[in-house]
Order: sequence, then structure tokens, then C-alpha cells
Amino acid sequence: NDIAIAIHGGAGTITRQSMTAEQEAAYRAKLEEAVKAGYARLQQGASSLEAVQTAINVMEDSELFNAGKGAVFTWDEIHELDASIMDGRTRAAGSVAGVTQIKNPINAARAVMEQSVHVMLSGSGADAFAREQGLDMVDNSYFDTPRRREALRKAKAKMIKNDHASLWQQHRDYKMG
Amino acid sequence: TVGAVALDKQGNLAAGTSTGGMTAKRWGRIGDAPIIGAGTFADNTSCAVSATGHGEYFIRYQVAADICARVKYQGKTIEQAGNEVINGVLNADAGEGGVIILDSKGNISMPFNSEGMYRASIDKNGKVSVQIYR
Repeated sequence: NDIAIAIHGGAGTITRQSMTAEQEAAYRAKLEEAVKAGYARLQQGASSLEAVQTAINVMEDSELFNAGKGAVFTWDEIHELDASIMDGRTRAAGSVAGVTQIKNPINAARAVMEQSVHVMLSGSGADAFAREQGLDMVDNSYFDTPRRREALRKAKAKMIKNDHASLWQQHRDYKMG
Repeated sequence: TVGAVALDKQGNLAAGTSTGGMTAKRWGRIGDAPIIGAGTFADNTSCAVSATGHGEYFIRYQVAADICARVKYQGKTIEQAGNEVINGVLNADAGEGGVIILDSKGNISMPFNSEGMYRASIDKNGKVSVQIYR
């Protein structure tokens, strides 16, 4: 049978003007590495689930993408990660949401699918399940990157400014009593 | 957000998605990535989908499952179904993002309505493609 694979690393306001040549080259190289890693698994006869997991692991381990290492910060300056996986043969599925200590959340999603009777686990319970399954666990600071911290600083500044602006609009006649 | 869809030698499809969510999110906000049918879906009788974008829209429109349903029940190609959902349904409500789709014959489609989407594929002929912009 034919084999094939496709991957994505996120969508959004991505233009040539917003990236240096070096940054673009880094993204292209990592995307190629990830898709080729997944494809190699398919060539070896591995399942589509294995190929998906392998390709995603490469991107989760890269600081370039918003998943795993390099994930964005929450308002409280930590990282909360989500992942899911689905098997087209059986429509079995597994997912984790709001996890904070699992190095590769896609591995936890697969463990939920294959090692539990559930489809979705969340928060500290999902972290505990992953630990019991022997998955790689990390301190939440493992996911920190300077680039994402700077993005959080900018986002907070903008949100606070907008909050002030909307409050000012509501109370523009405050001096009237 | 990152994701992958694959077709193996046994003819089985799979899809997966992993994300850090959105910057400065609060109150335990969850997007579409862990929601089966919204950000991820796979069914050998239709297709496999992984999504990336504004999660609240992808949840409400059940984007991944909707694409596969159009393939399964309306007999549409993945290109038609993906285009209808991403550039039609989603676009009409200002939802932004994209998907990667793979069917059981090895056809690949990667529609998006944002300015760019990091994406790569190796098709059934072994052709490698890596793209970022439109």
C-alpha cells in the first residue's frame, strides 16, 4: 500500500517580512526533519500512529514551535499543554489537557488511548497518570524559552493597556460625580 | 500548535495534535487541540485531520470531524471538504487557522485561511514538500 505523511507547525500571521532568512531556514529544516522522521517510520513498516507520534515528538522537542519545549506561557507564567491522538482503524482516541509536567504530551495522549478506558484526562490527574505510565516527566520550567517570555510580557502589556482603555471609556464622566 | 497525519502500509490512518495553547491564557482555558472532532480526527473510511488556529472556532464548528463527514457522507474529495470548511464555514465567522488532511488513498490537502502555516508533507510518490507562506 501507499504511505504518506503531512505535518503542520502552526498557522497565523506568518509573512516573509516577519522572519529573518536564518529563522526561515531553521523552521524549514526542522519541518523537514520532522516529516522525514515520521516517513522513515512508515517505510520501516511502523503504524501510522507511530509515524504521527515520531513526527510530533521532533516538533515538541524543538523551541521553534508552540508545543512541548517552546510552549507559550499562561497569564500565571507557567505552561499548560494539550495533546490528542486518534487511530483511524478503530476510532480509538486519547487526549490530555492542561498538563504541566509531561515532556511529550502526545505520548501521554497515546497512553490514555491504549492504557486506559478513558478518552480524555486533564490537569494534575493526567500528569499523575503519565507518571504512572513511566513517561518522561520534567519540571515546568523545562518548557521556558526567552522568546515566549518576551511574547508574554508584550501580551500582558497590551491586555492591561486595553483594560485601562475600556475602563476609562466606561468612566469618562467620573469627574461629574 | 503542531500536528501530523499519516497513512501506513496497512492502509490505516492516524492523526495527532500537540500544543502549548495561547499566550497569556487564564482560567484553565482549553483550545481545540485535545478535543477529538475539533482539532483532531481520524477514520479510515474518510480521512485524518489535524488542526491549528483559533481554538474556540474550531471547537464550535467541529472542524476536523466536519471535514471527514463531508468526505464520508457527501463523497467529496478532501480538497473540496477542507476548502468548504476552512475557507467557507470558518471564514464566514472570522475563525482563523488551517488543517492538514490525508485520505486513505494517500491524497494530501493543507488548506488555511491565515497568512501562513508551517507545513510539510511526503506524498505517496515520495515527493517532499516544505512550505510556510501562501
